[in-house]
Parts: sequence; C-alpha cells; structure tokens
Amino acid sequence: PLHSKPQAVVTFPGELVSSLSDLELAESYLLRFGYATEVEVEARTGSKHVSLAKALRRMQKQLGLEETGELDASTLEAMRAPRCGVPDVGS
Amino acid sequence: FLTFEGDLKWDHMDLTYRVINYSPDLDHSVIDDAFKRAFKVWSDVTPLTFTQIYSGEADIMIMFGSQEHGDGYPFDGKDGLLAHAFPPGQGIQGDAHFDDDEFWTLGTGIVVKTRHGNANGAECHFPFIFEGHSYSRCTTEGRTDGLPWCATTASYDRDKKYGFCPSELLYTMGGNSDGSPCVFPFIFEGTSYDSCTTDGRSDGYRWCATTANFDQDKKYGFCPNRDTAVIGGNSQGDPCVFPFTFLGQSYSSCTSEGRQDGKLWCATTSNYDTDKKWGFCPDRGYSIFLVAAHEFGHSLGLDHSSVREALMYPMYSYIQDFQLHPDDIQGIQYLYGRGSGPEPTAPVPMPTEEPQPTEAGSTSTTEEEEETPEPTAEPVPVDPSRDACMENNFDAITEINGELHFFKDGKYWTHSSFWKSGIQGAFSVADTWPGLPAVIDAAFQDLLTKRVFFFAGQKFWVFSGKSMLGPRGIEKLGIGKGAGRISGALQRGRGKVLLFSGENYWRLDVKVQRVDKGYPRATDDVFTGVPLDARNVFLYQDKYHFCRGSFYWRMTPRYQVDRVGYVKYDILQCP
Repeated sequence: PLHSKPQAVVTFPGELVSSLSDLELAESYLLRFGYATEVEVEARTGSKHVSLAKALRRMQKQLGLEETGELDASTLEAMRAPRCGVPDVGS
Repeated sequence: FLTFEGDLKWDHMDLTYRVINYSPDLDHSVIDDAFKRAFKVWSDVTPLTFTQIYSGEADIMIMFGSQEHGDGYPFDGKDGLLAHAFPPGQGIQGDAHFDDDEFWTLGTGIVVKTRHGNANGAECHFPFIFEGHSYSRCTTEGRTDGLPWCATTASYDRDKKYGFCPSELLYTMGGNSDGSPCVFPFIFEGTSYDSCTTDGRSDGYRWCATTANFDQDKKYGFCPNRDTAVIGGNSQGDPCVFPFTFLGQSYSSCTSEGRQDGKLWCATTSNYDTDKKWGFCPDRGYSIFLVAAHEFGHSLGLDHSSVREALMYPMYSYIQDFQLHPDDIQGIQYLYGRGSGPEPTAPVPMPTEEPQPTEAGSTSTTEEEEETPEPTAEPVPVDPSRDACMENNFDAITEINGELHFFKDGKYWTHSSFWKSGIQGAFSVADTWPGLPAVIDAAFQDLLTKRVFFFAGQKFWVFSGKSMLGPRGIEKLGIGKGAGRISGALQRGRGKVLLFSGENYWRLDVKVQRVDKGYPRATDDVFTGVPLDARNVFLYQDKYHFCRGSFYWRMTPRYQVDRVGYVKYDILQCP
C-alpha cells in the first residue's frame, strides 16, 4: 500500500487550496459558527489566549469533542469536516 | 435538542414547499423523491403536512446555488458548508439552500437514472457486460448517434435491459425549451459553440442553445451532468476525457497521481499537460436526502443538537438505514406535538431461552437496558516479558472502556491515546475474562450496556463485568454455518453492530441478539478499497480500521479510505 517510487506532486490550476494556517482556520470557524465574537478574537491578539481557549472549549462541548481548550487534532478535524452552514450559537 | 430563540415555529400545520431549481447532479425525480422523504421524516412524528407546489410563494422555498447565491451567506465550494436554512417565518424565513458545488447523490456514489430505452427509467447498473466487455460508465459503444447509454442490470448481453444516460444530447433542464436537447454547434454572441458552456453566466451553470442560433432565437436550457462529469477543479460539470495525457503518461481512468490527498481526478481534454483542464472524479457525494432532512429541521424551528447520532447534529455523516433519533423527535414534538403517527413500539423482549447469568445480576431488560457495572479495577498481573511491539499481528483488536485492546495468544495489551500512558500489559485474558479460550477471533463492546462480546471459531461469549454468558453458537445469532472466522466488528449506534467474516458482513441487533434481515451483504459494496481478507476490523476514534498483516486501512464514516499505515507505528506508537 505504500508507494515505493517518489511521487510527482502537481499544483492544479483553479484548485481552492486552503492557505489558512490552523489558527486562522480555527478563528474563522469559531467566528462563523458563533463560538467567538469579533471582540474575543481581537482580544486574543492582545496576548489574551484565554478567549480562544474559552471559545474552543465551547465548540468542543457543543460538538461532543474532548474539552481540552486546545487546537488538537480531533478539533481541527472537526473544523474541516463537511457540515451545515447554520451557526451553532447565536442567531 | 435546541430550538431557535423565542421558539420560532409555524403558525399553521399544512405547510407548502417549492423546488425553485435543481442540481445537475441528479435527475429531477430523484431530487423530488429525496425531498419528499425528507419531509416525511418530520410529518411521521408530528401533525405537520407538506405539499409541493410548482409556482408562487411557498412556506419553504428550496434552491441550489454556489458561492454567493442571493442571501448574503455565501457557500464555499466543494465540501465545507453543504447547505443552510432559515427558521420559520415570512419571506426567506423557512427557506433551504443547498451548495451546488457539492456532488449530490444518495450518499453512496453517483446516481445515474436512465431515460427511454426499455428499463422504465431504472438506474444504471455498474459494472455491466456488453458484448463480453465490462463497463463501469455509460458508453456510446454499439451506437452511431453518440448517445451514452447503460445497462440497468449486470449484463446487457443476458437481459437486454438498457436506458439512455443523462446528457445534453438527450435533454436539457430548466431554461425556456421544455427540456429539448442541445443543438451543436450553436451561435452565442457571434461565437460558435460545439459543447455546453458557462460563458455569459456568473453562477457557473453549464447551458446550451436548443436551436442553432441563440443570438437570434434566444432558446436555451441547462445541461445535465453526465456520469463522468467532474466536480470542481477548473471544469465543473465537464465530462472526463479518456484516455488523457498527464506528465507524458496516458490514463484511461481517474487517477490520484500528482496529488498528496489521494483524491481521484481526470482531465476534461485529451491532454492535461497542454490544456490544464481538470476536475475531481465523482466520489460518494453527499446524500441529498440526509442533508435535506437536517435543513428542513431548521426550516421547522429546530437548531443544532449536541447529540452526535441526532439528525440535527451539525456535522455530516452518512447513515445507511436512517431513523430519526429520539433527541430530534423530542425537539420537534416540543414545538408541534405528536400528531397521529404510530405510537413508539414497545422494545422487543430479550429471547427467553437465553440462560440466566451464573451470578446474581439483572436478567430482565428494562426499557433502557441497565448499564453493566464497570469491572472492579482489581490489579491484574502483568507479564512484561511479552512486548506488543514484537508481535507481527494480533488475534483481535477492539476498544473496551475507551482503551484499545490488542489480543494475542491468551495475552492482551491496552493502549490509551487519552491518558498518553502508552502500552500497558501484557495481561492474561484468563485473568480478566475467566472462561474465555486463549485465542479469540474478534471482540466488541456494546456501547449501551458496556457488555463485551467475544468470538472464537463458531462460538461467542458475552461478558458483563466478570459474569459470563455462553459459549453459544453464532448460528443462534442467525449467522449461517458456512460463515468462517469472525474478523471484527463495527459499532453503528442505536444497538446495531456490523460483524465481518470473509468478504461479507452482517448487521447484529445487539438487544435481541439476532442479525437483521437482508444480510449478509458484500463488504466490497460499501467498504470499497479495504482488504477483503482483513484479519481485524474495529472502530476507533469514529473511523473504521481494517488490518491485514502489519498494515491498516483507515476509512471515514463517508466510506473513504483516508489513511494506510502501520498498526505498530501509527496506532500502537511503537518506537
């Protein structure tokens, strides 16, 4: 199952390659689905990481994930999973 | 469950819906049927009724669209956001929108519904045999008019049943031509076109003229997607062209060459190296029925649930035999009441001839089976001489009480990714589960009652803590004598577990301890791409793992193999 010869990797035109870093992905996800508000995200850049951890914990709780408050593998995987566009929190 | 702020709900029970446009991925009738079944999910448990109307303003307006589609909440291309809907109310409230950059199916791959021919609109059967050759796509072989067709049974040579596949040469959708087929070439803005085009449109839908001159006659229609239509890339909807050249090599089927994510793609011209036109090949796609049932839940006033198995859970996962979860039923009945639907049937009593457990314990099955007490954590002696990392394979692998258990020749090791404590053991099977044989074939834990089922040869045992039931013959479960070694199990939720043996699997109803009707089924039909002679099959971190030799194939709940690796290095994390 594992390829022996090195694989040529091609960049395909028009491919929507997500250039978001994990942190940017997390922020946009938490914002889009209502787990964080603009202010909380701004606060994070003011070295208040508490707000991101709080929002992550809120998301992990709602989605039934392990509540670590960290951007761990299963949380990132959940953020990339196909889903409904309706926010989880708020209007 | 959750409802929207203020318990938004409809002020009348007889609701109407209207499908404004259709995805080219599926035949109209397949989409209409899926939406009808999706509404029935809710009308079955409430007094609500749903009527499709074909003009004017309906309570629930349904549309397909891509990216920004008119409501200020844009979609995001393939995957990611699949759809959204608005809570009950006037105007856009209650409406449901579906992202047409997704590949819409019934959840298990492309649905190619035929027209005309002699099969009454049946779906294509892939592969099919024609003149001794096997076809896994529509073909124009045997015809001079270039119309793609397929057989609707496994062998055209034998059954002579066929139909014509979706193509712009057969019909168009929407537009102003009552479904007439495209006319090629046609003139548009002075240019001649000999295939469907997205020119002149901003929504990416492929269209064509249904007369030779659009500039003059203004007659047009939208092109249905052919069975080899690509998804995304830079040629949405165009058919693959086989063979095509890529990096100097010729390909006559979809390939994952050139990619690191393993996704299958193809070129939509004969030479990718020169033309750079490509797209993804049809995958299993998303079930329009399941997504629609979820979105209609929003349209009726339900918000997202945090119960993973609930329909209103926000993340998509394909379920084969869908049943509304109690959490969803409580939510919708909180808003609209029960309605005249069937009363919930009483639980089927456990088979009486089951021997009573040797120890005093619960013998009657209550409405909610009592959860078996955790086995008291008596210290179990460890044999440090046996190292799991030295084993080439294992008799059985399964997760028990949150820890992966690796069984081999009467010993077992545990590994917990949660406690980061690495591999524990080797422990003795006989110490923990007295009465079990040294070598077992498979095991699984019933998530509801925490009982552990063990299989060895043609027998099985059921442990509730230390108390044992069995051995009993697997034929008591309804598994035929011909079935060989049970190789593993996958818990499916709602008291169902899939048992694998050879190239087949059965679905066990754990409560009544019988396999459901309609089984066994061929593993390859659903779990495509995994070894059919897997030695172990188990559920771990919500993904299906199939092991053969020292390798494992990991499959997502959407039945896509997303990793192949080493059991020892990737799962056991041996140095």
